[in-house]
Amino acid sequence: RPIDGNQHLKPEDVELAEIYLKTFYGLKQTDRGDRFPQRRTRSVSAMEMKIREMQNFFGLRETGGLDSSTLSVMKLPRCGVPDVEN
Amino acid sequence: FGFYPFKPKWKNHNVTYKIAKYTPDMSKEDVEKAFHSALKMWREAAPLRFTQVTSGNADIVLTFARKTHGDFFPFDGPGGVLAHAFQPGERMGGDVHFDEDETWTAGNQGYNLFAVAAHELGHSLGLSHSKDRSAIMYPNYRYRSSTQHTLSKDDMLGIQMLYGKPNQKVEIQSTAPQNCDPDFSFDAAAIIDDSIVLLKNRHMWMRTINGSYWNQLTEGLIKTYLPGINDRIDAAYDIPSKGEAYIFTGQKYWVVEKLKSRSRVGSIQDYGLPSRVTHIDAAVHISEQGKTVFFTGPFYYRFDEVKRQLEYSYPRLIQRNSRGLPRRVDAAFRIHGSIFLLSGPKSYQYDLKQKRVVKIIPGNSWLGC
Repeated sequence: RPIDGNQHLKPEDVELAEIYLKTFYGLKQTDRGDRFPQRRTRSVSAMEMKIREMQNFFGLRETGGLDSSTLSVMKLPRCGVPDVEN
Repeated sequence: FGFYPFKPKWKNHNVTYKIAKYTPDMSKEDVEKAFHSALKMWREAAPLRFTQVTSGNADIVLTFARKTHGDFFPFDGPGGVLAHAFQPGERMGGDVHFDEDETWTAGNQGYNLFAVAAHELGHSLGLSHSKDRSAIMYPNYRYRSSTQHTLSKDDMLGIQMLYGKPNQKVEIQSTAPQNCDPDFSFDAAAIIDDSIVLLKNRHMWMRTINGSYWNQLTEGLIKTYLPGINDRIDAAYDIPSKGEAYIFTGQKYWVVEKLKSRSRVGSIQDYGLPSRVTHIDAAVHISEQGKTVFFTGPFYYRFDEVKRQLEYSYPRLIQRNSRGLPRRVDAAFRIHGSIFLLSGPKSYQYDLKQKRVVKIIPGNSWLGC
């Protein structure tokens, strides 16, 4: 089930978001749920949680979803050091 | 502001750094200048000292690399991640890696190296990312030349939580130039009354041409030696045959015949310089040619002292035929068959016969450092 409000997302945006959250917010490989569909529900909430964490850091509306303002921040050039404990 | 877990920091406040690799996008000088400026900003906010080493180990090693480069964080090509750094610690601790797939610049065409280095060095000192958009430690790239050279309150508080405030004595001294500071640079230089005179802010050093003892004069004494010249001095040159020195402050120049005597004043327009030239960076007279060279920005002009007019086909780029010359000149003076050009922390010896730079030494070695 795609994350709420993200039906319009391009696959490359989801891919970018997953890499971003893995690099800067400690999203685990397993959290991505791409290998074990039965874990998909849990992975979606793990992803949503990480998106909320990132939205909180950048002062965005904490929707848990990959809305356009969240994606545009993810596409900005930045430092490679994670934003949360690393 | 934020810290790494367990708040790692450098126990020894004398931190060494080494530039292991440069980027082909910029001149070595500009890369070093960007790193010096970034370190200077942190040094002014906390009791830290940075010493550059060129071989052996260093606390902080700065380098440029692309894609997979020996740590667990491969770069991602142009855009995206620009650089990363490691928290204070042994071996890779403190190191900074810049993504060579980016275009690095001293300006804003591409990613400004100073801006990114200032951020990454914050990590090398123990700071993690800040949520404060005005902070250097904010994770996303921003470059606004006007405000970029200052730490935000947030950065200041963060670094002082780790290392404390800059100790008072350093603050007081910061008005007096730190002669042997690796960043030390000069404002002007000339031969006056048979002495090499070097000037910085309102401080003046004098040494007889063949002597070796420097006599640092405090501001009060400058007023004695150069009465009436109260502004910061930009440039100076001398014409030995006339026994006169010319001191430039902004659009004015002062003709000094004898130290401690009052001087005549004129405008740099008297030299026929275009109105866009608002000040002179450096000047030096070449007696066998009867010409005076004026340096301003990356250009230089030549003035014929006999005809009292600027020569045609000028200005020219200082680095026009490279010859090892720096991009800009802060001060210049002539001894025997060489012109010494002081640029940033370096002194370039230009041999008039060979028409090229024959030696480069640290500028403050003229002060015995």
